[in-house]
Amino acid sequence: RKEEFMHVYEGIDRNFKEIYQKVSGGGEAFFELERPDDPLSGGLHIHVRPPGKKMTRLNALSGGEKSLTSMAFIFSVQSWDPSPFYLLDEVDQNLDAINAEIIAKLVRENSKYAQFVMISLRKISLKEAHHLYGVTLQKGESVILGRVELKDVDSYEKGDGSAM
Amino acid sequence: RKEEFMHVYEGIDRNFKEIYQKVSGGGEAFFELERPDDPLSGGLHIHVRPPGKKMTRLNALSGGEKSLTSMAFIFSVQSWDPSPFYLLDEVDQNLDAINAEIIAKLVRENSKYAQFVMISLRKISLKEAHHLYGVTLQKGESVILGRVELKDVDSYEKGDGSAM
Amino acid sequence: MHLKEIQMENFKTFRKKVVIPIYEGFTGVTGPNGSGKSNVADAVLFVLGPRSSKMVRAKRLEDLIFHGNDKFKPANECKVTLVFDNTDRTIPIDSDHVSLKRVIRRSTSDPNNTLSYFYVNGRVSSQNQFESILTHAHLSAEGYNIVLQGHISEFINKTPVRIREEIDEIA
Amino acid sequence: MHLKEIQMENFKTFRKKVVIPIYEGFTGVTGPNGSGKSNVADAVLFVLGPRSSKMVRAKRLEDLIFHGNDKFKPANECKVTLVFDNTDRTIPIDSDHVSLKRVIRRSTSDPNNTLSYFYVNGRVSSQNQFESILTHAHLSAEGYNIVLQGHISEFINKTPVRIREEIDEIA
Ligand SMILES: Nc1ncnc2c1ncn2[C@@H]1O[C@H](COP(=O)(O)OP(=O)(O)OP(=O)(O)O)[C@@H](O)[C@H]1O
Ligand SMILES: Nc1ncnc2c1ncn2[C@@H]1O[C@H](COP(=O)(O)OP(=O)(O)OP(=O)(O)O)[C@@H](O)[C@H]1O
Ligand SMILES: [Mg+2]
Ligand SMILES: [Mg+2]
Repeated sequence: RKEEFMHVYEGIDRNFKEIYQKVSGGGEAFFELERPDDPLSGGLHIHVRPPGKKMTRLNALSGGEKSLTSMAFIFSVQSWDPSPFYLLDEVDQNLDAINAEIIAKLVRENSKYAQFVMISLRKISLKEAHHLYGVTLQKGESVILGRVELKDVDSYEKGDGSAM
Repeated sequence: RKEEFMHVYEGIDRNFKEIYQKVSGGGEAFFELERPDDPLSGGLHIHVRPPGKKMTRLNALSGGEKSLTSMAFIFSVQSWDPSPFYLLDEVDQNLDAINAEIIAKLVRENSKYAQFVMISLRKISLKEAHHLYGVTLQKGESVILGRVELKDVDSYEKGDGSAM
Repeated sequence: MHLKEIQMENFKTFRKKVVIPIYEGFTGVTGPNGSGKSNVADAVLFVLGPRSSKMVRAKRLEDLIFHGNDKFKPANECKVTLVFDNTDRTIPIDSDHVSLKRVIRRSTSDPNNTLSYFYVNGRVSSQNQFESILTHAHLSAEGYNIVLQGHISEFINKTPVRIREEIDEIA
Repeated sequence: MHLKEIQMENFKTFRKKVVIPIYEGFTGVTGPNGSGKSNVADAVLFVLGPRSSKMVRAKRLEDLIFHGNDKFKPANECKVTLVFDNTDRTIPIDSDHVSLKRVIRRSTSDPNNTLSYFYVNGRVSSQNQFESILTHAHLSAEGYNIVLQGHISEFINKTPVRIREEIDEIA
């Protein structure tokens, strides 16, 4: 049992280092086991070092840095525990334009191996999608607008759009 | 004491109705006291009805609807308990382009009576500001770029920008 | 195996029956605040995670049934169906398509109670059978594959022990 | 009365002394993830809310002191000063400007302990005096005027009694 755990652990750790370095433009990341000799009796700490900074506790990271680290973690697990279908609801809320684009491109790349549905309000993310749906509210009911073009997103948002 | 409370309560309630209607494009909102005969022994419920929808519990609102309702509430309190200075950190994260613009215009209007500092990643909000600062990371330290133009925001974000 | 379509009827803001085809690759979904985007995510969770605690926005199951608007009265039941392409027989059922449908209906005798019904390829099934199919298909509501709105940072905010346990579950 | 400038030195990612003029009207602040925008908000809270629970991101006060990078060693103290224009004498001090400065310093005798110092217009003061000035000026960390990142929906997620109490406090 311990061997099995360590095998998966080392695999995910390797993925996480690689993906984090890629999404953060050169940062460092790694896992640390509380009890390396008896891993199943302790916890697992995630450490990251954004480029140019010192290694920090996850709690001290900024909102965007946390979202980026979380996405890197999710993708590092994927190749070990692949799911056929992913649903991501506004994971790009905290991300600046550069990081939002990095994550959207990563989703597009991974969508070769699994289906990804990403809900987003930001064009910088949506432009990476293969297919785009619009949802709008008409007379208090949701209506799905078939496959829309990104350039049309503006107009229907202005139209019946302000659904609040 | 009860009269004083009711006086302030009715004032804020009136403001909230008006501001919510304005920001939501025709929705309805009101306060409800749990014990109208003895208000200080009960709580206060906030009810909102987005346009075209039924009156809902606050918890059932969408992310953007909640943010909009919260901002309407904050502004309704302002004229009763004015502060000289407001600091808003990415309050537009959940808002679509239309609602982000509505809130930013409301901030600009209220900035006649108080100073507003708004941290945001979205141009649709930042374009309403009178003054704009950029913050960027250089060699692991934060540097304030003096008053920047909105059109420059793109370039410096691309430059040393990806601070993650 | 992949998801072919999501069907909804009287589920939250989706009153009329609607069918959303899901293609391979990356599908983006956008729209104004409050238009119903996250309600689509809730519909998927409604089927994938019958026991899941992730369904946070509804206190009771009946909150998921269309509660009416200026024109229509509240509905008495709601349905969500996920249709999967099963040509590779990942799901141990001998058919090219597998449809998983969940229905909840306000009970006529006791209005405060809502009854849940499960159907596999149109035939009555049970919650346990649902769950065994979902496990085979590597589809779970609790996994890393569904990130609800506002929950992105939760993955790294878990306790160290919880994170180790999750890796252990994968092993 | 209004805020004229924010000064920081060795506060989180702001190592070098920096002075940020705050003008009337609407000031926007933007920049890449992790660049230090929310750290500016923390600096304001550091002065306005000495006892405030809003300072959530730092477990201990010393986490606020610049902790070093590839080139510089960690600092031993950090300073934040807010300078207010007081020509209308809202703050009961007879001067056109009022500067409120807070300093924390790692104690030399006990490295785990950080000491806090408060200064008003350059002269040593106390936390109580700070608080009485802030109350006069209608500036508080607990009010509706400071919304931290990710906390926007908290205002309406409070319990009904808590909301009524807050309106009562205004009365
Ligand atoms: N049972 C129900 N019947 C009808 N409407 C409902 C029901 N439950 C929730 N709603 C409505 O659904 C709306 C929320 O929709 P949803 O969360 O999907 O929006 P969204 O498109 O994700 O918006 P955002 O961009 O703000 O996240 C609320 O206005 C709520 O009143
Ligand atoms: N004492 C400290 N010394 C040096 N750096 C620190 C200190 N405390 C926190 N930091 C760093 O500050 C950074 C967070 O900055 P901040 O939260 O202000 O970013 P932000 O610009 O608001 O980003 P976002 O757009 O993602 O919200 C983290 O990378 C963290 O490591
Ligand atoms: Mg949503
Ligand atoms: Mg921030």
